[in-house]
Amino acid sequence: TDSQRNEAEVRTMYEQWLVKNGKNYNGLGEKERRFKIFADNLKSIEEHNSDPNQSYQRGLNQFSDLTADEFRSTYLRGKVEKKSVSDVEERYKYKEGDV
Amino acid sequence: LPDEVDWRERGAVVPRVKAQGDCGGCWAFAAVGAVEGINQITTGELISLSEQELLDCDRGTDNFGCTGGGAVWAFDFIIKNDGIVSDEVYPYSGNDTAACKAIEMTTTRVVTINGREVVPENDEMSLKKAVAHQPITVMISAANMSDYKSGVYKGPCSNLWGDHNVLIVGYGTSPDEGDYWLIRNSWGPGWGEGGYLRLQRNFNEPTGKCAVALAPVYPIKSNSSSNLLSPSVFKLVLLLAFQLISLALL
Repeated sequence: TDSQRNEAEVRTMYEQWLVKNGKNYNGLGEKERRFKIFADNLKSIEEHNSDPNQSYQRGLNQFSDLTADEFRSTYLRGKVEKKSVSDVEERYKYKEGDV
Repeated sequence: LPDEVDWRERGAVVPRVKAQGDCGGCWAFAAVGAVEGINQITTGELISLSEQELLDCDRGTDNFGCTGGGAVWAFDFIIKNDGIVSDEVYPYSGNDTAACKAIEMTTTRVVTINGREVVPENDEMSLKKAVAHQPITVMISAANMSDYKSGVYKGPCSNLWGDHNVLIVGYGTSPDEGDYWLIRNSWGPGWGEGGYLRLQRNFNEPTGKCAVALAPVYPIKSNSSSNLLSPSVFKLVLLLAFQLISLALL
């Protein structure tokens, strides 16, 4: 659609994003591969933000050249096991009328 | 309970938003933030503490450095370890390749806790009561939040049990988007609202939005003699001692 950016525009945004986030890639073709991931993420962000009914905005940041799997495998390492929540305490148990 | 709480305004949150970098150490940042908070609330001292000490030293049973872990077990380590040092003494390196540094705990200022407890699960009102008393660590499922920028997150959640350890530092209500939890993340100030996320609160599922009410955990610090050793009192005692010595020498 005309609201979608053309590739040249996206490339310019990509180059600016690389500088802002201090990114540089080693492998041959890596920069182009990352550009495609970046362009897909940007498209998804702009589609989301074009919906006025959304309760939150999305935007470019340090993760914008990562696939969902890459992001998940590096940054989502919290773990909880049932045994760790065995000692539930009443200290903060809410009762009607609590002040 | 207060309609709004923001522990940043009460000085119980280190102003600098920290960044875990390419290390899966969210659990250490959540645990450290909760201990920084309860320590300030109890002693009046806001001391930025060391996530790296947890990554290097609390390793091998439940927590595994950059590979992952949970704040709940980090609290157990801090109790066993007789405290945690500041990140000035033990700075963040963003990896877990180094061995645990032997810190001379007697000469270094450490912050101690006396225990940890779990908020009644799947109960956002109890979680609200807990947050009204201190910052609380929680697990959220955050895979769809990588490019969150602003607003109250009501978007999709990646799983039912949570995969990212973060710290609730307050709650409130947005006129447009309704009730929210104020969450301190560890992805740096460039992510979200200056490093913070507002997550939908009073969700129609007992687990809360994105599992936020599934396993909230907090450290306990009694108002005991350990406060006499808080840095400011420590300095005061030192000054007084020097005064007395100099008077005696005159």
